[in-house]
Amino acid sequence: GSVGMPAGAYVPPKSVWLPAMKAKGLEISGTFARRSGVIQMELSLTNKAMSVMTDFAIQFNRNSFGLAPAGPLQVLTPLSPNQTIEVSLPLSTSGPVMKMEPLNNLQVAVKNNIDVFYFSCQYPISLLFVEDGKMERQVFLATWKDIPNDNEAQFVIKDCHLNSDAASSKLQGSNIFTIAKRTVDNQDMLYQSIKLTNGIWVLTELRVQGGNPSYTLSVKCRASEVSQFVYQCYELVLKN
Amino acid sequence: ELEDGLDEAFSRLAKSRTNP
Repeated sequence: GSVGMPAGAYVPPKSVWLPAMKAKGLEISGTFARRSGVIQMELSLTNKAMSVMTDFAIQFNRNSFGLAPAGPLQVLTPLSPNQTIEVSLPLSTSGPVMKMEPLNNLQVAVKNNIDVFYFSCQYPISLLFVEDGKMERQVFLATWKDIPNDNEAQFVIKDCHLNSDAASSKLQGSNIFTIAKRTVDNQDMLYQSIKLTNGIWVLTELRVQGGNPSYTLSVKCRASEVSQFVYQCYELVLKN
Repeated sequence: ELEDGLDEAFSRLAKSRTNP
């Protein structure tokens, strides 16, 4: 972002999801973004075949968080050989739910006038971190105590050179909210909350020690299978 | 008073986590 603007959520660079050789010349690369609460799949469609492509449509298989296209894939003009177009597809989270392995896996079908093609991709679950995920302090303390220790997962985030305030503000851009900060023995402890689109709350403690580039992240969540994906988001957000 | 209590509770939590 420009000077004085919040950095916003991290958007990974596009990667190739469907190589042309597996889709009769159609190449699809893409990424996911959350902007002001709107989830989008951002796609580049390239025609590497010898003939024009038309009649595009997209469908998702059921998935862990109910991600579904909120409208049709808008490819309004035929795609000529060697042409690339950029398409943004808004997504909802009210589609059918089925737990996927890995949890953030999405199976996609794309059709055009030539055939139907299938691919899988993975989204950062920060896509699902909602804007009102700042938990009341009192509720945080009670919930932290209430979630059993067995549901706590710990991770080390290496090579991070931000101080705790910079980390906190960067994380907030991705809807990871700092509820409290305490300094004990030269360590800053950030207590943070996250709420997913399906109502699951995640509580974390981020430990930042002056002069030590390794952070310790503790994640407490009743649905403990989301913890490692939350950790992946911290890595992505803090290092980009 | 509630706010003071919460401030104190977070301090206790942080201390308990660094010196369990």
